[in-house]
Amino acid sequence: STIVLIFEAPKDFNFRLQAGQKIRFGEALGSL
Amino acid sequence: VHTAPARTSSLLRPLPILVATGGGYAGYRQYEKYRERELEKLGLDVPPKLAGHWEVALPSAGPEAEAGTAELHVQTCSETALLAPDGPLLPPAPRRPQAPQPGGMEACEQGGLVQVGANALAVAGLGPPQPSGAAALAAQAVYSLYIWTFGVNMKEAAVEDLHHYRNLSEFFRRKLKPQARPVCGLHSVISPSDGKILNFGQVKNCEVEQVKGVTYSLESFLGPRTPSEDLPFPPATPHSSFRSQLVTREGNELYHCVIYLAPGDYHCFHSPTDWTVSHRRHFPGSLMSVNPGMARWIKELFCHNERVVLTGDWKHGFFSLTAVGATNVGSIRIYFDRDLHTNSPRYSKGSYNDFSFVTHANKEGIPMRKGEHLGEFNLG
Repeated sequence: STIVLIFEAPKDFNFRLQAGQKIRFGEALGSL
Repeated sequence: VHTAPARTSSLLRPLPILVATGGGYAGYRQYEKYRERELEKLGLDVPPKLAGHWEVALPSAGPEAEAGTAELHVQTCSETALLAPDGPLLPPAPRRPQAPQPGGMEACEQGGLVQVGANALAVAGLGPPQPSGAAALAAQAVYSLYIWTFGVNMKEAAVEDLHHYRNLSEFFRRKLKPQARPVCGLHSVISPSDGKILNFGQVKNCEVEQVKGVTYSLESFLGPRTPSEDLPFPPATPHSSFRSQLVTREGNELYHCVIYLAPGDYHCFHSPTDWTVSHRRHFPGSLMSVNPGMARWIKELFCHNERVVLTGDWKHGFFSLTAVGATNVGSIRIYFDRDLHTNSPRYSKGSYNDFSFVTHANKEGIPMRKGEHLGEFNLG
């Protein structure tokens, strides 16, 4: 299964991610 | 071949053809790989090889979808038919050795399907209620095989005792100990689930990348915006693109993130931020595998599969979370949406059904806190 988030945010929104990394519920995806 | 008797030679005749075609195909694949390596050495971008229409149609019409739905019925059947008030789904043996109840009628005596793992064992309604040892062993074997195959960490599960899970479906939607996943308080958006990050970033020209280089259209994925009276933001001007119907504030951009849940992952999902859910759109659809390999091969994969799109608002404007089903995981539950019924065997392609959580009594919709339980993927 897959979960897709699509959202609007100001230009300086930053993801704290690497493509292909494992992630767990509750860990940071990103913020301003 | 020449000396073999007639019957054998008729069997052997196709052999050379098979060897020639198989060898030819293998050679062609090797040449393809060699060519891609050479192009990469020259610094040229190798476009991903996408599946053709007939290759897409094949898996979505394959037996998997039927098996997934059929399995759901077995799951449902085992949960209703055998759930006598105190009736276990599995024979009592896998739970704890129990002394046979004097005259006690076990659920198994009523017959029906005992769901053991992914296979249903038919338990005839005759004879003594004591289950066969095979059923007990099968249950343990299925759970242990599943845990070992997918590297499930049972120490994180809210209930570690396997005897608690009456069938694989319950095991699949196990909950975690609260302390197993602390929610990050620092960042405004957290991961709604366990999984692997397939792709993320800004959405450009309304095309979202499912994986690097393979995209799908945002409008086919979310569907057309519902009539303006249902939406909390101003109606779009006729000429504006789909994107401007989503981005409601000057200077904002559209972002996306795709998280792939592998079979052994924790399959509940939570609210990724503080937001209000105002609308749900359910797209019945195929149940093709969504593993990274398929996401690289089938364009618009997520637009073929069954999915549930939740839309609403967060502090910066538009926000949406979409749960996309997959092979054997076609049932999607949203805890506050009792009207949602997924994984039905009959649906018309491209159809969807809408539901608004904004009512006269509740102008806002459903408020969700960051980390709050939101829904789950179910086996079947």
